[in-house]
Amino acid sequence: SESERDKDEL
Amino acid sequence: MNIFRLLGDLSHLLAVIILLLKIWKTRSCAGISGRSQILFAAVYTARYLDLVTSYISAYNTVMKIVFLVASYGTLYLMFLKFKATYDHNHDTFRIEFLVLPCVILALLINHDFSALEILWTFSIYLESVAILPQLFMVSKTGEAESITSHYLFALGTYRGLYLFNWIYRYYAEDHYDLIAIIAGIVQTVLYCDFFYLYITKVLKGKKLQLPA
Repeated sequence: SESERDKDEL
Repeated sequence: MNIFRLLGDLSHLLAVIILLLKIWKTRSCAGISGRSQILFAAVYTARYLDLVTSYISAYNTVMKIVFLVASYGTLYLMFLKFKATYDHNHDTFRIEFLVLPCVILALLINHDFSALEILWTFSIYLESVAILPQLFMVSKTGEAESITSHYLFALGTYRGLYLFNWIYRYYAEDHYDLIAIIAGIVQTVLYCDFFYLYITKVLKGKKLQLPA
């Protein structure tokens, strides 16, 4: 959803 | 994890391996901007501090460690082991003009005003422009070795593939992160001129040489 950062992306 | 994300990570991995191998095999870091490499080390350090605070997956942990080790390994080769081959006369881009605006922007535009989040945001902004000293060096000397061109192509492709990952995720998962997306667009756009030269020259077996 809106603008939450994904901690899995490098 | 979708195919664009995986290919993006692999492209990123390929880039750092090409760079390390180039320096190691030729025993020289000629044509490589130490200033860009310092910025990349700062990017990985600021972004991957969460290695010690949160565990995501084995893949995530291993990749973060590889990028950190490769980045500091590159700095070691450039500034210590093969220091004599470092072309500092052509590596003159003022990195404070990149770092300071990124610090200010990270303090102003972030997801959450906490130390780790601000460092993550700073790393995203800094990564988007970290290649500028390298591109400036290529433009200053007017050329780049083929292996340096392959490195730049793989490194530029990586964030371009992340853009496709984010487009996919927007439609498939209703997920988007404007900070990462806008910085990713800036980062990819900076490579466009280089991509054009790479495709029209390097892939046809010619050396990357800028018009006089």
